[in-house]
Amino acid sequence: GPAPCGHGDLVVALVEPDEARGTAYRTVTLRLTRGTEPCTVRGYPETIVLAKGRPAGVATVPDQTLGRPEQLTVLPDRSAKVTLAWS
Amino acid sequence: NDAVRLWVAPDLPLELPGFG
Repeated sequence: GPAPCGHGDLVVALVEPDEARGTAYRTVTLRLTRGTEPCTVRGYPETIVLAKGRPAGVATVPDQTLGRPEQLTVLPDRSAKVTLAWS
Repeated sequence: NDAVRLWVAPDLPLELPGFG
């Protein structure tokens, strides 16, 4: 099957903001870099909040209420999405 | 000028500017 995604395989294609009941959301669409073979991602990404380019010391936690991460194969016509929320 | 950095894989960091 496809190999795990690595350096340069994925790019941010779209960031969609949303807000509900005091919580802000950003849904990030990740697509294959043009010409890249399909590859897989698994689980939650590591997430760090930066302030002026440096870690801001903000704790981040996975939230299973937004869906459980499965292994996904990213294809040229099939992107992967990550939703970030903060309140 | 806050941002969020996601590691989708150990060698695949993606930076999202314009947070906060």
